[in-house]
Amino acid sequence: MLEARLSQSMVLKKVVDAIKDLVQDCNFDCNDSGIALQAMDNSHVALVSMLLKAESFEPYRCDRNIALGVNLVSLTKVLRALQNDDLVTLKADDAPDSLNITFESSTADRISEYDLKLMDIDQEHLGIPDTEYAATVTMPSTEFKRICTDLQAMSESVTIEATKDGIKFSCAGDIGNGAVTLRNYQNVEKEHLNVDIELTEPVSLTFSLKYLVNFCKAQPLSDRVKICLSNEVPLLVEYLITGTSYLRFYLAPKVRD
Amino acid sequence: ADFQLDLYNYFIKS
Repeated sequence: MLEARLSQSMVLKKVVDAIKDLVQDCNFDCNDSGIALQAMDNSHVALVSMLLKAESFEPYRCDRNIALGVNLVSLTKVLRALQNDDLVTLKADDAPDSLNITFESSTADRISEYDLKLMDIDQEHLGIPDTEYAATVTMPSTEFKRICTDLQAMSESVTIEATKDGIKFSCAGDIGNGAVTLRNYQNVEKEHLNVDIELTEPVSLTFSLKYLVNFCKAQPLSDRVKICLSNEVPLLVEYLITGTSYLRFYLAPKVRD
Repeated sequence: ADFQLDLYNYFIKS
């Protein structure tokens, strides 16, 4: 059976909020190392990959592999009841029909208990290869969100170009063109503002802004975001959750016929 | 026209 108690319960709500507009039904795959999720949007353009490691929970117990087939719209309805400092506990049997979700107030004077019906979801697990990316950019997640949102007002697509001079986000739309360039930036006192660009070779790729803006719904999870690019390879956008738990998005580049 | 790589095919081949 599964029993997992999360003191940073808002993490769960933020993860679900970040992915529910991209994927609707998905399996939360539980095993002794933690809870993982992998789901692709209907158009096969974006892939979500999440791992909440066992050490993010206290206690965490899962004796065998359990797949929790969850409708995220339904889970969102349950998570509405979650309050800021609540502890959340997930419980399920080995072959579960439902997921038991408990919210406890930090003062332990209120316990809310929900059973969420589960579904059978036939999802193929895809192998995501370890990739040596040509460019890796770590930057403030709010900055990335602002750039994507601002450029989306002008165009459907953005070209991301990483060179030794920096990383350039540019778009061309009906009303004109726009571009934002970021350079390496180190702030010793406010490290969360740093822009770190690691480059082995120049990269230029074009992506749909609709999807990037969607990924930015994960911004509340972390003040930093990592963007990894290689020519002709899906873009990786990563938000670290707690410790080494993560939420990753992969996005197919646009290629000219 | 722009063509978007199918991630399913990409990852399944990997």
